Amino acid sequence: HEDFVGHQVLRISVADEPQVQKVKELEDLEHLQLDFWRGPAQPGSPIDVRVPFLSVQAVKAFLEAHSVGYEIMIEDVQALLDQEQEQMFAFWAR
Amino acid sequence: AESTDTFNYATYHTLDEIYGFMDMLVAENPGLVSKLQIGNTYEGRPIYVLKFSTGGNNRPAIWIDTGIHSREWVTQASGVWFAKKITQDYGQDPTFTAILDSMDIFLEIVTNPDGFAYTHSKNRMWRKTRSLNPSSACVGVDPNRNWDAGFGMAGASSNPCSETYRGKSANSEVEVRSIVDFVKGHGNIKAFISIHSYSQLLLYPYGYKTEPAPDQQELDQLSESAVTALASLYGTKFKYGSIIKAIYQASGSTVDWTYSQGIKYSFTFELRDTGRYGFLLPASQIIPTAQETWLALLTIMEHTLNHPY
Repeated sequence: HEDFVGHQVLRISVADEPQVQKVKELEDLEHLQLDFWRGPAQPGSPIDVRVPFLSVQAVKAFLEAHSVGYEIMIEDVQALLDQEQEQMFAFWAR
Repeated sequence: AESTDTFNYATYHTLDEIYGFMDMLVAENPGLVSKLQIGNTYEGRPIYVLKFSTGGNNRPAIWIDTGIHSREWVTQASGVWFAKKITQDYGQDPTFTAILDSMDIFLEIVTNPDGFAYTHSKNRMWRKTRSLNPSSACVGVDPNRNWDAGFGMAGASSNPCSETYRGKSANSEVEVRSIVDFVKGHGNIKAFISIHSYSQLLLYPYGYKTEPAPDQQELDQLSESAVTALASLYGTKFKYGSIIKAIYQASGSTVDWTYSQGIKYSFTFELRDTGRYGFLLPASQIIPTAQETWLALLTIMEHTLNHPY
């Protein structure tokens, strides 16, 4: 099973088109291994991106450097996955 | 589960459990439900579609699919719930009975079986198919960018490592080709609804171009009615509009192709996450999500019945 410990999902708020373009620049940086759950669309539409543990600091620094607002939507993806698995196993056990 | 009455709709299930559910539903409703195999996946798994019919020959039909993006688990789970709901409501709910007395419903619950199996076995975040790309170490194609509608235009990626990789050619994915062949072979599908998650949107063509669809006004009005019906249950707010206007440019998408085939009522749903779970929506939200979505589906199906074309 792929492991998602330390992966975070950031919810990015883009105020205008230049900020949308800034986030699209991130999308092109393959080495960050970003997984856009909700891609860059229009100003005002939230952008959700799963960020691997090793890329979290770099991505946050990039966003802050360009005054792009974000919040942490999911603190640790693996923790949610574990909960999901537990729920399924509990069902099977029953 | 011994029957579809004891089947647990409030938990996520594996591919085998969903296929087992289908067989139980068919066995319990031989006069109403049948299971069609429309092809095999890249890795050789059968691709099943449930057919709900009360008779007739090649009646006008409604197509609903879930799970084309494999990680969007609430959609396959909702598809299972829809299947049971159809068998429960036929003969009970007058509106729905009228629909099924005149039209057939085709429901493909697991539209990307290889990807879905992979989300259970290896990578819960997997979205694409599992086909191998000769020119790359990256696997899979985005099955919602692989259709022959604006294929190759902006709004999809030519990079096999991208989550929106369109594939080497339109219909290159057998999971897509199987539906294309089925739709063309049937020839009388009047509504096509492809269900994704998440972001609470009801979308209609086009995704690959800004030009409004010829039926844009009717689709917009129908969308408004459908999202109003959806919100009436739990207050879940959906936005609606053309794909390119409501979110972004997306080429090679399912409903742009079905619309190009003359299927006027072509819609994509993006189901809830009302909170902060994204694709990891807790199982406790499966049934509420399916219930509210069903009200929107009923609105679209009833409109299709009452506006033959």
